[in-house]
Amino acid sequence: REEYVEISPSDFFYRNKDIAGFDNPVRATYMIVRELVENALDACDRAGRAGNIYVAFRGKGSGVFQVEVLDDGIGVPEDEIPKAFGKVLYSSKYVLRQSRGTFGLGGTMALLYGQITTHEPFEVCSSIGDGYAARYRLRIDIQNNKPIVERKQRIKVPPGATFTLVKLTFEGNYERAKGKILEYLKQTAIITPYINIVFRDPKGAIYVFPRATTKLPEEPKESKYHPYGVDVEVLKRLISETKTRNLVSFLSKSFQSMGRQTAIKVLKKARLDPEKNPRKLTDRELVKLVRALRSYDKFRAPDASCLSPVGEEALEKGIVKELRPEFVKVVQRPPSAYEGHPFIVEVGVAYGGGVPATGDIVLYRFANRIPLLYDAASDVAYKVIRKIDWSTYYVDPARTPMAVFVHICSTKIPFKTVGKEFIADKPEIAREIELGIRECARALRSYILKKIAKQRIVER
Amino acid sequence: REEYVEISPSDFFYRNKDIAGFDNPVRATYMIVRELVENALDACDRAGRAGNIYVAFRGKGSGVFQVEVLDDGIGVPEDEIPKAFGKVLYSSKYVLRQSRGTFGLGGTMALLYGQITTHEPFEVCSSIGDGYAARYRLRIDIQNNKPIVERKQRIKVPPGATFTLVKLTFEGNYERAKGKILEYLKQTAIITPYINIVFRDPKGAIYVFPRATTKLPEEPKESKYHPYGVDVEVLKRLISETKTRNLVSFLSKSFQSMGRQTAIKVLKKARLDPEKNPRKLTDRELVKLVRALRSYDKFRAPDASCLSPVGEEALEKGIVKELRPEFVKVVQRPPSAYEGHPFIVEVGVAYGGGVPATGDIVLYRFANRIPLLYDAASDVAYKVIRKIDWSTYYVDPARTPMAVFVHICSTKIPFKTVGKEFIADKPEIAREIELGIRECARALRSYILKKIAKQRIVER
Ligand SMILES: Nc1ncnc2c1ncn2[C@@H]1O[C@H](COP(=O)(O)OP(=O)(O)OP(=O)(O)O)[C@@H](O)[C@H]1O
Ligand SMILES: Nc1ncnc2c1ncn2[C@@H]1O[C@H](COP(=O)(O)OP(=O)(O)OP(=O)(O)O)[C@@H](O)[C@H]1O
Ligand SMILES: [Mg+2]
Ligand SMILES: [Mg+2]
Repeated sequence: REEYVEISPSDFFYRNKDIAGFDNPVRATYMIVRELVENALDACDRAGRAGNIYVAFRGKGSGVFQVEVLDDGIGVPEDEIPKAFGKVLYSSKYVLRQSRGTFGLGGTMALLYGQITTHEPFEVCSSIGDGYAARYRLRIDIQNNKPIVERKQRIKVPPGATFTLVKLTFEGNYERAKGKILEYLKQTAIITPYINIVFRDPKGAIYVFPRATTKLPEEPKESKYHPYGVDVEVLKRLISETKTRNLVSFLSKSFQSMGRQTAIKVLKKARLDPEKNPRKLTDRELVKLVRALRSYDKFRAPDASCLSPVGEEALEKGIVKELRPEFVKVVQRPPSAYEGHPFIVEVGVAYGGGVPATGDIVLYRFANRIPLLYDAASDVAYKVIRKIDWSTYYVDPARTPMAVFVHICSTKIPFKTVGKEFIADKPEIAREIELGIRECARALRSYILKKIAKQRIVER
Repeated sequence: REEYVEISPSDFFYRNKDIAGFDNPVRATYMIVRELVENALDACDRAGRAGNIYVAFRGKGSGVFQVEVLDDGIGVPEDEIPKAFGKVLYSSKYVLRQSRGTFGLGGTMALLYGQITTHEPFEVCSSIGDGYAARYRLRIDIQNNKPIVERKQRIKVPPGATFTLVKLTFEGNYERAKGKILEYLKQTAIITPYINIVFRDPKGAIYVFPRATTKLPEEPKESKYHPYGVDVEVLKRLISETKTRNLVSFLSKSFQSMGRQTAIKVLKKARLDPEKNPRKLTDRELVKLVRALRSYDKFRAPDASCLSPVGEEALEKGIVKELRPEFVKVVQRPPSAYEGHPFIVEVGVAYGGGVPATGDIVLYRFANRIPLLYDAASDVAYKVIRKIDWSTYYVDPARTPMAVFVHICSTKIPFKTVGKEFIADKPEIAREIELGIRECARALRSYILKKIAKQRIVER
């Protein structure tokens, strides 16, 4: 009597597009812009150049819009285009290296939303620099999670030119999404100062967010897991992929921050023979090894070459340019790790000057250089700020004109939602945010005390 | 240079277990209880009886717990057990009928969490009443989204006896999750007064939540989509499944609240020939039909037989039993629809008496009889309450001892998270919540005004 059915992942995210962040036409309009811009930014970073992104809206009447996003990033190979855009859970970002994309969903969901609201196909045109561009007209077979190629062309382009153009039609609400879209582009420009963004709205108005620098950050490199916090599943996968033949080599080759000496100490803790072949571990031994890895507390801090923090100088510049505060202090915490993933927290506190007094501390949140504009109250950074007793820093959140900037970068940002709106309350991350905020708050306190002292001298 | 990879849906939810609601050991402990209890409650409802659920925790040392959930619901057929529990996106609840389960994920995620934290297999034992129970020991092949059967037995049981037992071992934190777990069971007892729940905690303490009534609600029946708000994808699927040969029959047979007269009016609006075969519709005609369905505003209200609201009387009893307020008013709104899905909002307002004055209105949220205990500030009900000017009802949220209960039931609850923590801001739903709250608030205002008048008479 009960009917047991399997559905595809695209069918799941279609039925539950609220889960994917597309819960109403206003939010969907914002999501389409941010998902396509984030793909373009990732592509420009992979190209290792100070990229250029062009976003154009055209109104088609009765709530229907066409949006085009063009970037000069690395492009997509011709035979990968249909699956990259027409299939969910298909991605080039399932690697241990910082990127904005992480789920293998966002771009495809934006295109899917267009398809279900207007029944129009979407277009992707891209070149990886071989002198040809592939131009596809595509739809998504939602029930089976595969692309439908309606048309394909090959176009000659200058050799070496790389770019990607994505065009779709959807039903949305630009007027009510406009504020958030422009705020998103503005905050993106702060946190990625080496990128040019040009935005054309449905009325033809042009907004330019010019690059503030041509200096690129170090490109993040693919990394291995950090041993701190890994689970049994990760260990099993590493064992199934390893070419090593004994446990010491397995541990020191499979993980970062793990030399042979440390490996021997961990194996001793787990009471495992260092010469044993990892594939011969029994289930009980696997669990003992995981427990030993979790409880060993002397691992070197993670290698941060897989990460691309903003940097104290660049973050400070961005805050000053945006808010013109009387005082600013920026702190980059040392690399840390949670559940095998390296992460770095960067915090900035701005006070006075152009910082508005809004009745509460203004919180700007970023993750892997993505501005997070929704659901602040559910975010780990907000919870940390709420728990701090600000009076010890001579700050009254209700009256002090103060803004806090929090940027977290990691090989995996623990978003609580597919729409990447807010970050889960991980103890390791909460701790680093708190330490960063307190360090900035101490500097703010010194500044405030000096200011009070100066005013008293003046008053005498 | 870029490596394009596909991952399975179980791999996706394993890598992103924060998205699934399992973001730390405390939250995971709560989620495991609620996911298994919700499965048990759905099974008891499908059995059409006043069910019994037994939840037992046993501490195994160093943060490891074993949990067992036993229910006397409809059970799972022997050959379906491995996939129902060992595969994500596999469910008996992908139908248009109210149930707690909706994603095809929850139970499997709980079992997956146990597997990745302890490497232990899990056990399922169930009978559908044919005199035999199937008992499986299972694991999940996460990379391929399929069950691994480690052991299977058939056990003789009394014919007609139906039950399901799920047992798993996981690493969690019962002490810090205890408060939320007990609150969840208590609120479940309020909103499902016909169910018996017995809970044994790791120390052996027994908590009993006895049924308050044997009177069962009407069992919800499978329904068709309501025509209001359907999208192109739904229409295409209905067309691919229909046996009708002309558009009038197609519309009136495929949708609820759509008679032949209404179908003819809608087709006229879409300028489509009523005799046309639905399979012969062109893309442009499909879009015209969807637009006509969306803009036609005279559809009958949905048929609520696919829903199972609590009912004004039962909800009021539950509120009175829980809070012993001085005043209570409960309103069940008429059925409405969003995006093709019928829904009913039920609101209760309680004032004074045992209602605590906490400095803000206390909000109790329920969806399809599931208590929602997290992230209230992101929920649509909270946003509605924040927007109301309470002074017109002689209420000061900061000082009036007042609680608001909101229950939404639907064939699809628009949760914004896989963890079912809060509900998306859908305009149709927000509107019904507001109308329900205002109706209760007006009754409260009359009561408060009478109370003030009486006090003045007494004072003279
Ligand atoms: N503008 C682009 N330039 C180059 N590659 C792109 C572009 N847009 C998409 N892609 C490719 O398509 C893949 C899928 O994109 P999609 O946005 O669906 O997922 P994702 O970016 O990997 O993850 P997320 O869901 O977190 O955004 C990307 O991994 C990337 O390889
Ligand atoms: N106690 C139970 N009794 C009967 N059937 C069950 C029980 N637990 C699970 N099932 C079956 O297993 C299926 C999968 O359960 P699972 O919790 O993974 O998903 P769901 O309940 O369908 O959706 P959700 O993810 O929203 O909980 C259910 O649809 C149901 O058919
Ligand atoms: Mg993306
Ligand atoms: Mg379930």
